[in-house]
Amino acid sequence: MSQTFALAIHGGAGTIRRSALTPEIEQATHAGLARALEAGSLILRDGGSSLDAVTAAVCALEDEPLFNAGCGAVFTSAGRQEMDAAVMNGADRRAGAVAGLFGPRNPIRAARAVMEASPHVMMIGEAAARIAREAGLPFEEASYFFTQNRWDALEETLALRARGETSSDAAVRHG
Amino acid sequence: TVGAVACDRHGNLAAATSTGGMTGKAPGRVGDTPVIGAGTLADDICAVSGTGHGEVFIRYGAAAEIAARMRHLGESLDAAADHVVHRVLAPNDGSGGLVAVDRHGNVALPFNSEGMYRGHVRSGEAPVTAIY
Repeated sequence: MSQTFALAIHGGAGTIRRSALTPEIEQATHAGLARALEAGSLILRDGGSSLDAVTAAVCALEDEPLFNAGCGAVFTSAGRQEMDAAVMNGADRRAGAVAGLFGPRNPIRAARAVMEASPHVMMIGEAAARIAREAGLPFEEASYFFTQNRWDALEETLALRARGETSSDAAVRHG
Repeated sequence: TVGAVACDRHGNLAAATSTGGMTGKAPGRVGDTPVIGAGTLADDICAVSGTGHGEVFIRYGAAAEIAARMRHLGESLDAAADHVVHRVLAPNDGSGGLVAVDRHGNVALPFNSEGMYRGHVRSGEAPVTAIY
C-alpha cells in the first residue's frame, strides 16, 4: 500500500456567470472546491478507498450552493428540481445510479445505496427515493435546495424562450 | 453537475457524478450524469466524471470511449481524454469537459467551454483549485 493516490473534482459547467464572478464569489468557489478536495483526500491519505473518497468529495460539492448539484440544483421548466447521480467502483465494476428523484440531501448517497442495497444499477423516481429512505439517508424539503441564483437563471431562460431566443451563456446551456 | 474521480493507494479507481442539467430542462429529462459509460465510469484502467451537454456525452459514450482508447489503442489518459473532449465531443456540439484519473494516479482535466471549476490533489503535492 504505497502507491500514489490522486483525486480530481469538478464543480460543473457554467454554474456561475462570468459577469457575476465577483472577487467574493471567486474566493468562495475556490474555498468550496478546496473543501471537497480535503474531504476526499483525507480518506485517501489514510489508506481509504477511492469509492469512499469520491463519495465524500461529491457530498461536499452537493452541500455547496455555488455548484448546481443537490443544494442549488437546477430547475426544470416546471420550476421543480430533479436529481440524478451515479457512482462506480472500478475494482469490481459495481455501479449505482439514480435519476428523476427529489429529496435526498445527497443524491450521490442515493446512488451508492442502489449499488450496495439492491441488485440493480439504475433506479428512477419514487422507487429510487424509497431505496434511499430505506438506507436511512436524510431528505430535505424544496426550500433546502432553493437558491436565488438558480431561480433567476430559470426565469431568464423561460423569458428568452418566450421570445424565441437562446442564450449563449453556459449557465443556461448546460450544467 | 459536480463530480469526482480517485485512485487510492491500492491502485483502485472510482468515479462519482451528481445532478446537473440545463436550466429550464424538460421535466423528466435525464442527462449523462447517471448513465454509466457516458457521464460516469470506473474500471481498472481509468475513472471518468463528465460535465456538459449531456445528450452528446450519451450519444458518443464519452467516458467509455476514453477507457476504450486506453485499453485498445494504448493511449495515455491525457491523450484519450483530450481526444474525446476536443475531437469527438466538441465537433458535435458537445460542449463541456470531464475529470479523469488512471491507475497510476495520473490526472486529466480537459474541457472545451467556459465556466469550468476544477480541483485536484495527488499524494505529496499541494491541492490545486481553478476556475475558467
